[in-house]
Amino acid sequence: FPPVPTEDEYMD
Amino acid sequence: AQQCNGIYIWKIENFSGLQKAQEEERPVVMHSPGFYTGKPGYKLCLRLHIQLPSAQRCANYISLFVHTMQGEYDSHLPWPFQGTIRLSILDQSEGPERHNHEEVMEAKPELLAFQRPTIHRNPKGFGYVTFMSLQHLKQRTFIKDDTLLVRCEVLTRLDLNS
Repeated sequence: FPPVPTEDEYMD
Repeated sequence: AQQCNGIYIWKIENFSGLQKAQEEERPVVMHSPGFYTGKPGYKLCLRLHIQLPSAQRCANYISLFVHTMQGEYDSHLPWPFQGTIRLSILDQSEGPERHNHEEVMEAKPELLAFQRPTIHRNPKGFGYVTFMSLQHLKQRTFIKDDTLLVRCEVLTRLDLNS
């Protein structure tokens, strides 16, 4: 199955 | 690397050093330099993680995300960002039989990731937690001269209208 793109938060 | 007609290639050198860090359970997170999708265009960057062996669900995967950044044309562009983003890890084999590892994603304008950034880099990105496994990375020449090549091709709604 194809991976699904998602929103992802990253703070330094 | 700044102006590229919607195609940006990020060279990640010393990949064996990054893998060694990952094997020793040291977090590996990198950001690409900022690049523009055109002139005028959106300023974007890529974020790559090598997930630790102890990570739940995504252990030993490369994660890849796109972030919007504050750019010099922002006030002249339509927001939120809309368009198609093709992310690839390039197969660097010699000869014609190259099989890049690719995913294509459509921007979702309702997400914070695609709003006009209010700080240098939007903390919200969009992409894949499990873009490609380290196991898969060994199966072709994705690493050459200890370098990984990540390609990002962006077609914005602005490009489609012009």
